[in-house]
Amino acid sequence: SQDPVGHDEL
Amino acid sequence: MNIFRLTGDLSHLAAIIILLLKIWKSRSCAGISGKSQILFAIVFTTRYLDLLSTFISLYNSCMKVIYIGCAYATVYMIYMKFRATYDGNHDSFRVEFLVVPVGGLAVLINHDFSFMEILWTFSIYLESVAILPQLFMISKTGEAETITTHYLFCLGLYRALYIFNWVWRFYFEGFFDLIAIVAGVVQTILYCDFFYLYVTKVLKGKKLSLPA
Repeated sequence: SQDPVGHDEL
Repeated sequence: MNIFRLTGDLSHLAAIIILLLKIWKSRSCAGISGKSQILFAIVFTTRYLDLLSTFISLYNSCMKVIYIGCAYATVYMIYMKFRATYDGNHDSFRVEFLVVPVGGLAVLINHDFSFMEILWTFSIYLESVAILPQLFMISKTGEAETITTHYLFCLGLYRALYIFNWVWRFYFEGFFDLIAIVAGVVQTILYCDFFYLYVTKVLKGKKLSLPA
């Protein structure tokens, strides 16, 4: 649950 | 990954490298806002902390490391190596007027009230206004070197391409991130006035100078 939102962009 | 996102990232990379090369080749950071560059270093640091926690792709990790490295190299050149050429008197934008409200907004409006997520949100909001000290400096001195305008154009182009990327992702992936989109649109709007001057002056071979 480190990255619940999931930002895959730079 | 789509073509808009890739070209956006490459345009961003081009901007960063143009700025570094300008300072390195001319041995001078005249006309460059050190404050904007510090803000960008903060933006990359707070956004890319996930380098330590989440692996997305080799491309993603490499670009993050390059962006962070270049941001700190730029700050180092302005405030250490070529400090004598830094035009601090004209770089008088009050950054606390950006950082404090942006920090408050990140705590209030975010996707998830967690440390990493608030830092990510802070970086998104801060990036949207981080160029203001640079634009303020240009409006104060009334002119910019052509190479500086190429830097700004690539930086603005990157934001504009990211908007096309979000339109693409919304239609083909059903993805949208309202925080990133609103901040990205605000950021792109800040460049509109500059885009106009770039097209009407710089692309016609004239130096960018503002009427007194």
